[in-house]
Amino acid sequence: PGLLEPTSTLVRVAKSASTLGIAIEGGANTRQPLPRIVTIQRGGSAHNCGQLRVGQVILEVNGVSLRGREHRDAARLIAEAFKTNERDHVDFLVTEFNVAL
Amino acid sequence: SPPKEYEDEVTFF
Repeated sequence: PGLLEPTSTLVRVAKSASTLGIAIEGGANTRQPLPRIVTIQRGGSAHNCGQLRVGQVILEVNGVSLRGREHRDAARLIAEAFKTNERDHVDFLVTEFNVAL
Repeated sequence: SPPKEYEDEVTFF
């Protein structure tokens, strides 16, 4: 696909470790308007899952769009998704393309 | 120059 047709992938991360083990940058009103994964820590849930990659942009968390959310708001959403006991996993919709969809 | 928060805001989970 070209840059105008980015592919998105739904990744289900099981809460297999005590931490999610990712770092994100960006958010609304920054040069990176949707959060981008900048680190995946070995031994964390995301690393154990094996499907998340540094550079992927997170579009949704558990079906909730991150569009228009500033960094702290997006970070809070991700933190709460990992912390809640309602699910034993976190669903991320990610795209490989570093674009603002 | 880029927005300041772009450089500053990185959150680890």
